[in-house]
Amino acid sequence: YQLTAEQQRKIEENRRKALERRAERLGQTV
Amino acid sequence: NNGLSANQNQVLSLIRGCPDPQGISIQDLKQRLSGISLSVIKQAVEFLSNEGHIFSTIDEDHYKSTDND
Repeated sequence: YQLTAEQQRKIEENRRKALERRAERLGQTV
Repeated sequence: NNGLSANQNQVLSLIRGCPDPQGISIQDLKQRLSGISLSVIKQAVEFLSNEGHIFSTIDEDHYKSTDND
């Protein structure tokens, strides 16, 4: 399965957003 | 104890273990977790996504983990 450049860009953007959500959640528990 | 339920941990483990660049599909999760209903799997996926453990990739049906690479 070969990803297009647009798919790779979308995946990276979604990963970045998820990491931001993760950081927010971890910050709330401290 | 990481704060996740048994079902959520099973779903997260499968997503983490998938090496494909587009991640694993909901249908693949359902096939591998035959003892868990599709609605429970989708609930776990939504929770894990909200918590930032996973994210959707090429569409809302494929998921990868934020910490598998």
